[in-house]
Amino acid sequence: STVSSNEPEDLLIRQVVAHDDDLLMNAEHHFTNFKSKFGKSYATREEHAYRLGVFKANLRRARRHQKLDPSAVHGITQFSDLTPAEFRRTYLGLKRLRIPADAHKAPILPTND
Amino acid sequence: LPTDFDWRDHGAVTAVKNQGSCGSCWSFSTTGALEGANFLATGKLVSLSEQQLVDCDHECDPDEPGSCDSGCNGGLMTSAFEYTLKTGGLMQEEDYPYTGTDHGTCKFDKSKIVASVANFSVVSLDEDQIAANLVKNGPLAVGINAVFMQTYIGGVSCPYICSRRLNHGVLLVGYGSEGYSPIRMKDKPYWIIKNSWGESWGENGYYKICRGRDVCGVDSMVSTVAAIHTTPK
Repeated sequence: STVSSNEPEDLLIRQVVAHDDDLLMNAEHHFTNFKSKFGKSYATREEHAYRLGVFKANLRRARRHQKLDPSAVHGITQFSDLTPAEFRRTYLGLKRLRIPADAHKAPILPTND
Repeated sequence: LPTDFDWRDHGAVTAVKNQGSCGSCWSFSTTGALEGANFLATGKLVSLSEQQLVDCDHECDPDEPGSCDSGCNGGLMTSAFEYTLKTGGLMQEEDYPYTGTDHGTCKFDKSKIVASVANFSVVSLDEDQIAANLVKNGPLAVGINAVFMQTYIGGVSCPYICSRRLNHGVLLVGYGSEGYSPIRMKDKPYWIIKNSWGESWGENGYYKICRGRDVCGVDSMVSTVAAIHTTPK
């Protein structure tokens, strides 16, 4: 694997860790805990099976995020049974901003002392 | 500028709220900034109504006529400040509580306004200016790309790659000088972000994201608001 950074001088030593596949190996167990912790239930067996599939995909996604963002902790959250599109549609809601030319700009503040 | 600063330590930030299954993040970012500004103006911390914005604010971006504040379908903090300025102010949370839906009619009662906007501005994209405006004017309404927030549990988020396309409205409440960053072998400064997905998400409802780079666009849409002292009639 490769690691890219804007600060290559920081990468004198690359962290090497074993692949932690525990989450994926025990996905169904973690899904049961997830449902219990966040009070999730699904109306039909088909919906349950679909959400389990989404959950597994999100475990793989969390692992990718962990590699891309090693100083944070990524894993199972209350949104782990949502596809990225469902997550965006349901929980995000910032419209596109084009700041007008006549927008009132905050004055520049002194930052010494 | 202080090396570390957190408006929670100064009593300017209300408890973490939960927007539920509704794309109303923009309204929580707006109320958070005005709650802080109102605290600075009056010395009192009052939780403000997001539902008023969800139900009553349909302000449009003057440069993009189709881009209007529209309840659970999204909005903009600067448009919401404009609405609040025009309408006179916001009611408090307990007088107009949050329902998480946008099917209701507007129940705004002008006699129950508790916080009013004096003016609002967009902040320079320079990180020191963002910090200075935060310290001087209170918590800031900011946009962010939330792709890493779906799986975030804790720590300082500092992704190697993150789009600058903004899709989530949050509240910048402080910054720290030394976040743990093992792979970079040194401590990194970070912003402290109040989110609106409840206390069980992230670090008790908060998100830390590193400073110093264009990470997830957090420094690209920043607005500050000032409040005037308002007494309910």
